[in-house]
Amino acid sequence: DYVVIKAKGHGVQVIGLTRGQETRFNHLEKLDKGEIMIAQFTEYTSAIKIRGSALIYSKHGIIDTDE
Amino acid sequence: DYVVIKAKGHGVQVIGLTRGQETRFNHLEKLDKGEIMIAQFTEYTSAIKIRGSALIYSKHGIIDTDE
Amino acid sequence: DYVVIKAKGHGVQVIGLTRGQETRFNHLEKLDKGEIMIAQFTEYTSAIKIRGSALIYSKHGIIDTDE
Amino acid sequence: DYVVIKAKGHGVQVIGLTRGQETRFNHLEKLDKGEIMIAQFTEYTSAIKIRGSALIYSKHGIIDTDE
Amino acid sequence: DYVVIKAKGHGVQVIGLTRGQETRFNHLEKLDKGEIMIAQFTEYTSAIKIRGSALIYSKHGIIDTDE
Amino acid sequence: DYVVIKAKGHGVQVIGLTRGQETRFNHLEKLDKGEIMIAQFTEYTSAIKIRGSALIYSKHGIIDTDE
Amino acid sequence: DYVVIKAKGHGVQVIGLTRGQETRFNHLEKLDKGEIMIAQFTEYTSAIKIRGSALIYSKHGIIDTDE
Amino acid sequence: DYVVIKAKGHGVQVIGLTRGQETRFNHLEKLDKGEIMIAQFTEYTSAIKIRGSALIYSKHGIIDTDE
Amino acid sequence: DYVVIKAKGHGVQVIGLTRGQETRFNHLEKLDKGEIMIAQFTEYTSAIKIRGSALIYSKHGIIDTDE
Amino acid sequence: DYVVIKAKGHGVQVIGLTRGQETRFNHLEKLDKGEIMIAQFTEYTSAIKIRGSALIYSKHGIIDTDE
Amino acid sequence: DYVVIKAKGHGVQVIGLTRGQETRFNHLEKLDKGEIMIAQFTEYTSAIKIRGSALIYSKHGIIDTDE
Ligand SMILES: N[C@@H](Cc1c[nH]c2ccccc12)C(=O)O
Ligand SMILES: N[C@@H](Cc1c[nH]c2ccccc12)C(=O)O
Ligand SMILES: N[C@@H](Cc1c[nH]c2ccccc12)C(=O)O
Ligand SMILES: N[C@@H](Cc1c[nH]c2ccccc12)C(=O)O
Ligand SMILES: N[C@@H](Cc1c[nH]c2ccccc12)C(=O)O
Ligand SMILES: N[C@@H](Cc1c[nH]c2ccccc12)C(=O)O
Ligand SMILES: N[C@@H](Cc1c[nH]c2ccccc12)C(=O)O
Ligand SMILES: N[C@@H](Cc1c[nH]c2ccccc12)C(=O)O
Ligand SMILES: N[C@@H](Cc1c[nH]c2ccccc12)C(=O)O
Ligand SMILES: N[C@@H](Cc1c[nH]c2ccccc12)C(=O)O
Ligand SMILES: N[C@@H](Cc1c[nH]c2ccccc12)C(=O)O
Repeated sequence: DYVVIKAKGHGVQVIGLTRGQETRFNHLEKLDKGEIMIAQFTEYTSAIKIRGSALIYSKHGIIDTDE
Repeated sequence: DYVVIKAKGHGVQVIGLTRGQETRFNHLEKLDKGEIMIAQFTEYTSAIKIRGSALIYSKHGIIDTDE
Repeated sequence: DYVVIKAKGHGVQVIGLTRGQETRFNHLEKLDKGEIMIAQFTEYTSAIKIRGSALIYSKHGIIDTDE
Repeated sequence: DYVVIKAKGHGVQVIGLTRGQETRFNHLEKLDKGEIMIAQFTEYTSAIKIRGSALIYSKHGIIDTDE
Repeated sequence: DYVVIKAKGHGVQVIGLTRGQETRFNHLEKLDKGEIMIAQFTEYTSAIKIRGSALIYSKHGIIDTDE
Repeated sequence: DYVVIKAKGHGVQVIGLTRGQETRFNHLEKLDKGEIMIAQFTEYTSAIKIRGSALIYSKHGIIDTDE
Repeated sequence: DYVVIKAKGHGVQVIGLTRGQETRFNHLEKLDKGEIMIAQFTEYTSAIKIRGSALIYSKHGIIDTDE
Repeated sequence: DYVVIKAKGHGVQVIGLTRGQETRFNHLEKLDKGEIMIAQFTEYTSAIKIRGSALIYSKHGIIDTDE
Repeated sequence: DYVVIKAKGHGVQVIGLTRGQETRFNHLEKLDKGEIMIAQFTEYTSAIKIRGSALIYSKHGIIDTDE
Repeated sequence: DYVVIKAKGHGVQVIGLTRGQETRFNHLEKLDKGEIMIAQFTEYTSAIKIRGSALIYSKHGIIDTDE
Repeated sequence: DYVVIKAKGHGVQVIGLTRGQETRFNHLEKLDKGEIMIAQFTEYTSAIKIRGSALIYSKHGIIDTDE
């Protein structure tokens, strides 16, 4: 399982939250406008948080943060 | 399996409920307007509760808390 | 497998029934109007009972308690 | 695999029949009008019997006891 | 795998045939008009025989004994 | 995998052929008009033969012996 | 995986060819007009040959020997 | 996985090619007009060659040698 | 997984490339016009090269070397 | 699971991010205009970042960095 | 999983990139106009790069390097 995140604006943050009893930030990836990140769920990442203006392509459809 | 939660308003709460005999809050993530959380079910989280104005994208469709 | 429960009214009860030879209540979660619970079937929960005015999104369709 | 049972009338009975060489009642859950039960097949329950006025949502469609 | 049997008339018989080298009746469940039985194939039951006026909901469609 | 056999006439024969190096009859089930048999393939039965006037509901469609 | 063979004429032959280094006839089943055989691929049978006038219902469609 | 081969003309050859480092003919089955062969891929057969006028029903569609 | 190759012209070559660190030709099968080869990917063959005028039926569609 | 990346312009960068507790660049592949990279998720790569003008073909649709 | 590559022009290069911590070229296959390569992802190849004028048939659609 993976999701595709496309930055519509600058400074979009894609944050991996840790899998396990504790939930904290394990990585923050900054995306500039037009950059794309394709991210899997993994042994270390069981939730993803996205800040900024972006499009998220997921199995449940395309989500626009701005609409 | 994951769901996508998009905060329509400020102060949306995404709460993970523990897997196991006992059911208690294992994590509460606050989302500001426009922020997105993509959350899996895991070894630690077997139910998710959502408070506030949000859109939930799931395999059973898109659910709007406000409609 | 998970189902999504959306409380249409106040005081909706989502009750987990125990897996095993015996069937009893293992947890009762109260939902206020507009709150959402996404619940899996688990090693501890093999049936779910819902009381009150709610919408249930399942693989067999959307069920409205009030219709 | 689970089915969803919605009580259209009062006093609907959802009966779990035991898995194994013997077939007997292992649990009877009473549903009041509008109440919902979502029930899995399990290690203990390999057949389900339903009495009273109800709607059953299954992978083979929606079944109305009254039609 | 399960099938759903709805009794259209009284005295419908749902008969489980044993799995194994021998084929004999392992259980007979009587259904009254409007009653529903949801039955799995199991370690003990590899064939099901139905007598009387009933509707059978299966993965191959809905079968009416009377048509 | 299972098939559904509906007897259109009297005296329909559903015959299980043995799995293994040898192929012989392991069981013959007689169906009266309107009776239904839902039969799995099993460790003992790897082929099924049907004589008489019947409808067979299978994953490859509905087969009418009389057409 | 199984196929359904319906004899359109008399004397239809359904022949099981052996699995393994050698390919020979392991069983020949004669079908009279209107008779049906539902046959799996098995540990002993990895190919099936059909002679005579028949309809074959398979995952790749319905095949008529006569057309 | 299996394919269905229907001989449109006489003398159709269905040839099994061996699985393994070496590729040679492990079996040649002759089909007369109208005869059908349903052949699996197996531990011994990893490729199939067909000569003559035939129809091949496969998961990628129906192939006519003559068109 | 298999592909179907139909020779549209004479002298079509179907070449199996070896699985492993090294990639070399492990087998070359010549097809005459109208001949068909159905070829799996195997422990020995992880790529297939085709020369000449042919139709290739694959899970991604039908490919005509000449178009 | 793989994605297909097509460079629309020169100097497109396809960056593999490491799987594991740490997230750093494990490989950067440069693509010239018209070049294609088909990339899997692997034991070493659990996220992919793309910079430059490109088309990404994924299971969630086709994503154009420039739109 | 495999992709199909059809050379539209001469001198198309299909390059296998190594699976593992290091990413380097493990094989380069040259295709002449009209030649086809069907390539799997394997234990040795986790990414494929394509140079030149070609059509790529993948599960995400057909990609034309020239468009
Ligand atoms: N640490 C949590 C992270 C998480 C996953 N899904 C969630 C839903 C809600 C809150 C937290 C989470 C876990 O692995 O289970
Ligand atoms: N602790 C419970 C949480 C839960 C999951 N699904 C539920 C449905 C109803 C009530 C509680 C639950 C469990 O793991 O089983
Ligand atoms: N304890 C029961 C709960 C249950 C599941 N499905 C049911 C259907 C009917 C009655 C009870 C049940 C079991 O695990 O099997
Ligand atoms: N005890 C039976 C219950 C059962 C399941 N499916 C049935 C069909 C018919 C009659 C009984 C049954 C069993 O586990 O097999
Ligand atoms: N005892 C048989 C019952 C059976 C299953 N499918 C059948 C088809 C025909 C006749 C008998 C059967 C078996 O387990 O195999
Ligand atoms: N004994 C045979 C029965 C059989 C299954 N499929 C067949 C097809 C043709 C002839 C016989 C069969 C076997 O298990 O393999
Ligand atoms: N004995 C052969 C039978 C066979 C299966 N598929 C075939 C295709 C062609 C020729 C023979 C066969 C085998 O098990 O492999
Ligand atoms: N012996 C070869 C047969 C084969 C399968 N697919 C092929 C494709 C091309 C050439 C040969 C083959 C193998 O098992 O791998
Ligand atoms: N020997 C290579 C063959 C191969 C498969 N897919 C490829 C793609 C490109 C180049 C070579 C290949 C391997 O097994 O991995
Ligand atoms: N090292 C991280 C990389 C990663 C995957 N998905 C992510 C989502 C967000 C941030 C980082 C990641 C991991 O394997 O889990
Ligand atoms: N060696 C890398 C190759 C690779 C696969 N997918 C990638 C995506 C981007 C960059 C490199 C790669 C690996 O096996 O993981």
